[in-house]
Amino acid sequence: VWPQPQHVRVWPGSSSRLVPARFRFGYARDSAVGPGCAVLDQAFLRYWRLLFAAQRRPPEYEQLW
Amino acid sequence: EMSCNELLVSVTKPGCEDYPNMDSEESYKLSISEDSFLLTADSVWGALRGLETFSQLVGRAEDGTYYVNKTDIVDFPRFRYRGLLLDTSRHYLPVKAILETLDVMAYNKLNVFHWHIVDDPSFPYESAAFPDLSEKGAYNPITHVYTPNDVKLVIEHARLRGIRVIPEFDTPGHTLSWGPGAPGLLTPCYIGSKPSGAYGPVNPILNSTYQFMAVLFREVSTVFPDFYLHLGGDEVEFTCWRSNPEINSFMKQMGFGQDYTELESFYIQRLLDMVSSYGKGYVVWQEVFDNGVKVKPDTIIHVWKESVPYQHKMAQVTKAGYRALLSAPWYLNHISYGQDWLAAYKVEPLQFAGSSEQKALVIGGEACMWGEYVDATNLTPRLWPRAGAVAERLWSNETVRDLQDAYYRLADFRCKLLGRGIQAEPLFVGYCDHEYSRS
Repeated sequence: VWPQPQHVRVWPGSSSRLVPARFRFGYARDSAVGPGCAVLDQAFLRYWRLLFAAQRRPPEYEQLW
Repeated sequence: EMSCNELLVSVTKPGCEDYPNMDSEESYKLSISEDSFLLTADSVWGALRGLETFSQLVGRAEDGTYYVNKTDIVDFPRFRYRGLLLDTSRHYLPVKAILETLDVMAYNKLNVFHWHIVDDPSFPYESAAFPDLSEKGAYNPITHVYTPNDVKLVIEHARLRGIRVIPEFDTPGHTLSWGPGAPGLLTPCYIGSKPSGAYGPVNPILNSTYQFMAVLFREVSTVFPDFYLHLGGDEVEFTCWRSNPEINSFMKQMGFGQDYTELESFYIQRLLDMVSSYGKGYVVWQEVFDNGVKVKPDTIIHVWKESVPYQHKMAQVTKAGYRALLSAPWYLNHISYGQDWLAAYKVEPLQFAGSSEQKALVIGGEACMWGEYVDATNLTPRLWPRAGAVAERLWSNETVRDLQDAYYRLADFRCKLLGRGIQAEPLFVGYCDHEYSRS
């Protein structure tokens, strides 16, 4: 990661798969900020696109887009 | 290997803040386990930083599947001001180039765009109050200007990435482009007893000058929402003032003797008072401090000169109780053969003689990209990934200094930038899995 975070702990050999068609960003239930906050709503779209540039966006993102 | 389909973001404090500011909270925690991804932050700005980190953790296997390793991160910035200066006067930079720069700033967790928008060569800012400034001072008043909509677009693009926009309208020097659109604003230079036809810095002895500045800076204060404006104050050339009989008569009347820094201070003082009255704070180049201008205690002094070692200036500024912003070692428009990112990376902003109270007054730093030899053709590769060295110095822990480790991470990050469509230059020999492609 650049710039280097303050504290990082990685467990080698333990990983998760991300499936672009299903992967989404969302607000946690206890989050004080939720849908409608443009800063995060748009960041979700942006980062989804950055991660899976060549993929098709999931339907809920298509709608937002 | 499990599959997880969601990164949940939890912001603990309510409110989707309007604009980031100097006190914005940017810390975050990221917890990636086999079956859940959670990002926690106090504010949306911290959440943005965490999203960037998450995006850098995701890798792609040879078979094309995306994966992320189990990871826990607790992160926060070392300095709260991590800036980048673009100069849009020496060469006009298209809005698109500015927006792309803001994108890459966000990838680097930089959070202040210092927009050195006007200077001697051109005045591209389209002012509502004084349209003649760009009409007569821009390289081209139709194509080479920043309209009010362009400025709004830049500010909004920056806001959505947690980046503040601090404009600089540098005076009394660096103002030649202001002259054609503001008759009477600049000082007429003389040869003997006759005007030479040339002009120097802003004329500081006329009431009309201050009336003009009052209107312009009121507009600027409204257009740019950040609390801070950069008011410049650097490199004031005294030759023209010295040649002008009216200026000399004023000097005599004011008891300034032959000390033109007194006259400069007289001007700056009035300008700072004016901007304060609009409820704004200000950043000034170090000469304002060097000349002993009386400034508000919360003024930020921008240290840029290399002639006196900058460490001395940082010590002086902070000893006087002012907040300091460091740029002197980070003039990235200066280039050389080889790995010159290393020089930027090795800088330690707090390495000067001073107490811990003094060190606490260093709010951060700023990479500068002056525009004499830079336009949209070479801006991006000259900036990136070199400005990344400054970004890490300002974000990461003081102990993060291993050059070999930094090289591998920066080279990898540069490959990620290529993947994101950014023409970042190579650090040294090597390749990226996905090289830059124009499409």
